[in-house]
Amino acid sequence: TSSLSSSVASTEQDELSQRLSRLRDQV
Amino acid sequence: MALPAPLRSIQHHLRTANEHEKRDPVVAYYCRLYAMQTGMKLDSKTPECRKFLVKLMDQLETMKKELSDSDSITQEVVGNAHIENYALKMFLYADNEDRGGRFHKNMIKSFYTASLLLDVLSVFGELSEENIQHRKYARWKATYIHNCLKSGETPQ
Repeated sequence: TSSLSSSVASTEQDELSQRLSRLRDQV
Repeated sequence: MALPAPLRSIQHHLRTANEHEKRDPVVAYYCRLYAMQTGMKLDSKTPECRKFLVKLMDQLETMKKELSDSDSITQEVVGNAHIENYALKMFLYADNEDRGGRFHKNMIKSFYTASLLLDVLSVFGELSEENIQHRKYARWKATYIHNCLKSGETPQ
């Protein structure tokens, strides 16, 4: 269970990082 | 939304963002961007921090859309100049009051806000030595004058 929850956390974290990268893409 | 304890160190930058929402939305945007980046380094794993940061990201994305006609938002090099000019304007106002012997809450706040905005400049890259020195001086002055006024002393 703990490895599943840490995997979910890591995926959500990646998603946040991706959103941040997209946000900072220069138009 | 309440700020989770592990993210406490970004509270002043978020407050500065709120205070500039109408006065200067570009300043508000970059303060939140700084808070977002710093917050992700502090804690983006625990559910309460993640929830807070997702909300902050939603807010940033909305702001970017709303401000899409501003070069300071679409081109970070222009944004960098905007924040740096604003921070130095605050610094110079407070410094001028200080040198004129006019000590009051507004100038303390200007010194402190200048130091927070110099933190924000780090989203664009490493701070220059000059900005590091300005930030250190502004933060020290804000604390020193605040303490003097509190204890009834005249700042030197």
